[in-house]
Amino acid sequence: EELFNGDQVLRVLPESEDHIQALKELEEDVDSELDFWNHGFSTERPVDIRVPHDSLYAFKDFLMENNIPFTVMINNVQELLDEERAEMVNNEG
Amino acid sequence: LERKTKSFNFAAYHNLETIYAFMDTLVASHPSLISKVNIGSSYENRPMYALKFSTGGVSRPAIWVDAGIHAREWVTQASAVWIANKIASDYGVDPSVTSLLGQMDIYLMIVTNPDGYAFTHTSNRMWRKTRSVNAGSSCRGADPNRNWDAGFGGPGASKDPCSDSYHGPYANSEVEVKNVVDLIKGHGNFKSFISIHSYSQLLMYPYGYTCTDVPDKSELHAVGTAAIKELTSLYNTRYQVGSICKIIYQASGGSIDWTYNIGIKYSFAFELRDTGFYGFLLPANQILPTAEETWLGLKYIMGYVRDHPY
Repeated sequence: EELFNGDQVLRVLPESEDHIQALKELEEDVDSELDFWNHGFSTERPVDIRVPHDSLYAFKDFLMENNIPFTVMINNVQELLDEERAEMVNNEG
Repeated sequence: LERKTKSFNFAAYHNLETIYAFMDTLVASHPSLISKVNIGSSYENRPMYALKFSTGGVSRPAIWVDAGIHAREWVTQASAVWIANKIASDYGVDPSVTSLLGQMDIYLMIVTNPDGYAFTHTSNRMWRKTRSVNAGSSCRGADPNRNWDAGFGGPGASKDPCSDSYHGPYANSEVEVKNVVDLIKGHGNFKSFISIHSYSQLLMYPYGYTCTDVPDKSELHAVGTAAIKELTSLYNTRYQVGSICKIIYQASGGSIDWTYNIGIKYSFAFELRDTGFYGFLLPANQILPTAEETWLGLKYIMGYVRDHPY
């Protein structure tokens, strides 16, 4: 089973065509292991991206270097999944 | 043990087996209204079922509703379970539902991507695609909402099998898509096709593969706007209404573009709520409010379709 310990979901707020282009290139690079929760980008809508723990620092640096605003939407994906699983087990009982 | 739908916990996420068992219970509880239609099998040989709500007649005009084509969008399967029960329990009680089913059939597919859904429960909660093997690649699956024969392979879909938006080797290559296509074509009298996704609170109409307006844009926009007014009335959840291309992005190979192009005018796609903080991990306590508000929007569209035959 794949675990997501320390993965975060960042809410990225592109503000220009340059930002959008940078995100498009990242999305096409499947080796980056970024999980884009929204496909297609505009300056009107935020983009949520699940970032593996090992890539967090590099990706946040990339966003800051390119002046792309972001916030942390989910701090630890696995914590939410654990809560979800516990609730399901409880419901099964 | 006596199985009853009223003891089912609609406010929880369930695995595929439990949802399929619920469907059997629902059918058994309403045998003159609901039947289970096996539309084929998935890539991994799981049966694919649509619930058919019908009060009789032959080849009646029909409305299609599907949920869960993207496996990880769990609130959609959960909402569809609640909606199935709602349709059954409101028939004969709610005049709008009763009148609708007096004239039309409803097909509701709760788990449109059963392999993917099972995989989200056992191996990877974040899985979106089908589970088909891609020749020459170690990555599996195609995005079943990039695999329909509508601008297939165009912008807004990936040719990389490892991408979450991989369009597949050819249109309808995914058996889950082909099974639905065959049912829709074979039936021949669907008047509306509604696909339920999550998240981000949108109600969309065609097109996605091009930013050109559909000929019925004005009517679809008006219907969508009115449906969202109903939806919003319950919990004030804010939705946007528009064409896929204009309000999100250009995306080729989507289901509602194909259905619109074969003549199903009232083709819509919902993106249900996520409350802004959870994405695909919407807490289970949000299932009921999501389903309740979605039902109001759905019911408006269904009523409009009933009242505007074409």
